[in-house]
Amino acid sequence: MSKQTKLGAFFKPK
Amino acid sequence: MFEARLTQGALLKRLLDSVKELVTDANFDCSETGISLQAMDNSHVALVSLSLRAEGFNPYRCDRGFSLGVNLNSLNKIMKCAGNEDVITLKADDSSADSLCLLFENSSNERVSEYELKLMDIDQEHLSIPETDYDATVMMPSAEFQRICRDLMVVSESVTIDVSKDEIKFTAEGELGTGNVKLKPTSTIDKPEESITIELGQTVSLQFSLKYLSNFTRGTPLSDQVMLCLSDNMPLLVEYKMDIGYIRYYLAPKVGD
Repeated sequence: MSKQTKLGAFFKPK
Repeated sequence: MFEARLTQGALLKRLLDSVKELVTDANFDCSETGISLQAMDNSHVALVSLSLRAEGFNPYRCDRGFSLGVNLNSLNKIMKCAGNEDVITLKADDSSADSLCLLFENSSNERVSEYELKLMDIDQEHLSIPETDYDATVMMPSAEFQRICRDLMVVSESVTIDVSKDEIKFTAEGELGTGNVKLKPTSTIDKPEESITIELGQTVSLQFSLKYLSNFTRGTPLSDQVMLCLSDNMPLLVEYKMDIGYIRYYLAPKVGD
């Protein structure tokens, strides 16, 4: 079963 | 004072329609260069980034940068009161913006309606989206992408996208079985909107949620073509380009299997 990642792992807050 | 008049009011209706399912509240950041919006969905899996250039409005006036905190649901309800042919003008007092005025004028200017939308204080952090030199950039008819997402959703809630030099392949595997759609690059000179192009740095294979991708395809009416940008272990970029600007969707990948 594949797991959904979150954008926070790729895009950092400004 | 902030004023932005868009003769093609239908564009604004479609734009809002293409984000309303994904985002509930958002800040429209207004500056002298134009209007932009960046917001994530509640689960922080998808992000929408909208940019409308000042040149696309006439007139456009924004004396100083400020944000309009909007509940998109409420804005959409008011936008439903605008006719598809109406000219839409957005106005706000940029010093104490507690409401956004929307003016809808029909083409013969006989019917003018005015609505005031109460604004909200939305404390939303902006994410910095790194400039990415993508492994693969695919351009294809937006209706085709919409159909692929809709068709493969009958098989599974996930899709694997494989891009190689001369093919983009969408594969879904589920309880009922499997399905895949393969597209080859075409360059129809007479109908550029139907062409499919693949710019490949290196082959890439990523898995995404079809629920989100289908949601992104609400942007289909905005542009004949859609651009998909993929890089290993990076969010997918789905972009619908318009004369006045663009709407970009980012989707975090699914990993493991």
